[in-house]
Amino acid sequence: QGSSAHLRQAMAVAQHHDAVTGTSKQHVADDYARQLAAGWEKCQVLVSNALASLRGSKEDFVFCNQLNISVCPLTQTASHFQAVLYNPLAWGITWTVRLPVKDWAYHVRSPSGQTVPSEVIDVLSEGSENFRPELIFPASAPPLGFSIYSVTRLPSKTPKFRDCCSTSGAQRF
Amino acid sequence: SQSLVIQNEHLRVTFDPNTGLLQEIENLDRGLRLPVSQAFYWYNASSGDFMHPQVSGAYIFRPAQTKPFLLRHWANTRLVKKALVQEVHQNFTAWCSQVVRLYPGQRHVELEWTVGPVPVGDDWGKEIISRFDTQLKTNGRFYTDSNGREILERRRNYRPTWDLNQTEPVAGNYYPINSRIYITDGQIQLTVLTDRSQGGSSLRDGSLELMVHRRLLLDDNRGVGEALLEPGDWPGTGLVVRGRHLLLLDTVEAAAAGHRLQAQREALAPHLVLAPMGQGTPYSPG
Repeated sequence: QGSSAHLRQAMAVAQHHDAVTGTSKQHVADDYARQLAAGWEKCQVLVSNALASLRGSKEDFVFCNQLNISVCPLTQTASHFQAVLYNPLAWGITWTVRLPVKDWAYHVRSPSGQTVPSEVIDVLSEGSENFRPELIFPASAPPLGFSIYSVTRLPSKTPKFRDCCSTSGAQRF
Repeated sequence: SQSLVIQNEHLRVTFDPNTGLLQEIENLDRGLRLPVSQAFYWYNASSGDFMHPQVSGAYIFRPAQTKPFLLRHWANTRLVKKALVQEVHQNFTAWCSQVVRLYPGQRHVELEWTVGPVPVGDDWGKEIISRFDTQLKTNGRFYTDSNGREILERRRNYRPTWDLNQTEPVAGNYYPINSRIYITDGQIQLTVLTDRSQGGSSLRDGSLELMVHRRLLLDDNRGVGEALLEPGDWPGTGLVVRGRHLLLLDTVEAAAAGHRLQAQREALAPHLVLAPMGQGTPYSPG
């Protein structure tokens, strides 16, 4: 059973000027963040239920809250997964989806089953030993609606080269 | 020393081949070119002085000097050119890097900055800014938003409702930015959209800056009773912050439509939910 009451409560508490401006003691700021995170956690259940009833099928929905640092255990381990893009705007959008993955070649299909162009790039800066592959593909979603893309890993080899042109301003400079 | 360029159908972004810093933005649709340099700087947080004991802290931004320190004159760069994305990775220091990115069809330049943990081993609090410098003749004026709705004109060292005796040449010209700041010479407009509220200003004609991170060592005596130190997770070496600035270059006439729609896309960005394939079970609300 999902509920948005927790997030509403946390947002209400966060109207305090200390929460808005960051002028609280550290442990208070941490508690604001804790309340918001707990509220968002409950909302994820709510969103999953909504998607299940809108789609007519219950899935084990996963919310990766650390995509901004290229962390998502599901996409970094699974060979097949779905990406549901929900658009809260009142007009259609196209968006470039970036997902951390574990290999270098994937097949992406649009909601209508068409093949979507996709690429995998290495997001780590030069000089780092290990790779951090990230899958990129263009996606679109209708106004106040969602689209479901299916992603399948293809057998591939680690690329023989890194992305071109590692130039070091410092060295040349 | 081949030039470092990324581009899509609408924009071309050029970097200085020697320093790896941003050098010029070109709006290909309008035939606009604007030399823009962008770099990270830091203000040394004031710990009070004989004139005024006021310290820079959670409530009060007060740099010790009006001139910020340039973080580094150059960046190590890595160029990624693919069909679906072109980006330049800039590495300034161990605790400051940025990716400048263009996707096909995009009418803005995305700067994804990562700052932190800010080192304070020298016992100096630091306030980190990203600053854009152009030749635009902005006549002391710049524009900031209020909660993403109303745009307010700001004038350096001036207040519309009282005769300002400016005692803080930097902090006295800083304003809250909820979603955007822009400068214009009446023809061309450079807009920066933020993905969160930040402090910002234009302290010289043609220049605009946004504060992306702060790490302070003293309390500013306004009631918090501790420094804005934000140790972050274990081992408490300091918070690492990642965010994005979107750069839009356009004519003054067309700029508003561009930044207003993009700001909506930014504030109400689509949400991604993932699911393993083939494990669904039919489900009807009934």
